[in-house]
Amino acid sequence: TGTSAVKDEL
Amino acid sequence: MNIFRFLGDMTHLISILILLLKIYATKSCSGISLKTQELYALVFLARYLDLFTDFISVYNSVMKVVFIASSLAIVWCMRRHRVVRRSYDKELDTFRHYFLVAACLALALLVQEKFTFLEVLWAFSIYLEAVAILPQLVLLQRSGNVDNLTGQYVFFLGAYRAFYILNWIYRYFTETHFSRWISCVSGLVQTALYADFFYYYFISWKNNSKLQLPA
Repeated sequence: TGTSAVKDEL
Repeated sequence: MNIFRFLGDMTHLISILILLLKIYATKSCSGISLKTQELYALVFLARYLDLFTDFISVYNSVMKVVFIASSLAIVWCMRRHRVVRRSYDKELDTFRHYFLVAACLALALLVQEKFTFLEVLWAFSIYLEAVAILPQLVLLQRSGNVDNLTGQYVFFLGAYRAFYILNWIYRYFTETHFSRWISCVSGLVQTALYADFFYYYFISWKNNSKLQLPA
């Protein structure tokens, strides 16, 4: 997916 | 999503609810640093720009909206609300937070994952969040006695990033391609800044005394 893992956090 | 991150987000939410409760119930923002609140509003606005472009989950989107809306509401309240703004400690809240913004922006331009608009702003928001509490801690030391709700607000705010550190450790061991040293280093700095506050908070809790920060 476009969002790397790091951006799934608040 | 893991339990540490969930606890971290809930602790963060609780800290915001406590602050809203304090302002709403007492119609006063004494002891609260407007500059810290402005920095947090900037942190959320810079970090959650992907709110409309990347959908991750309902939880993620709802929490982003809550954080942005609450931080802006608190800043508005402290600046515009005719009753609340009178209790703002303007002469004590003198930390030059524009330097923090400039320094974090400069650092984000130098150190980020990819030199793109969103990544630079994301790194900026991570660095700024680490130091955003400084005006508030300075204000607490200057105003001497800390009322309970303000003390609890700062305590939960510090605890949330500590849970995130546990979350990063957990993800490091459970996920293969997990590298997020920008958040980790900033998160450690952020939590370390609360260290002395936590110490005095614990002492006041143990002695069941008023929270006193040394001037």
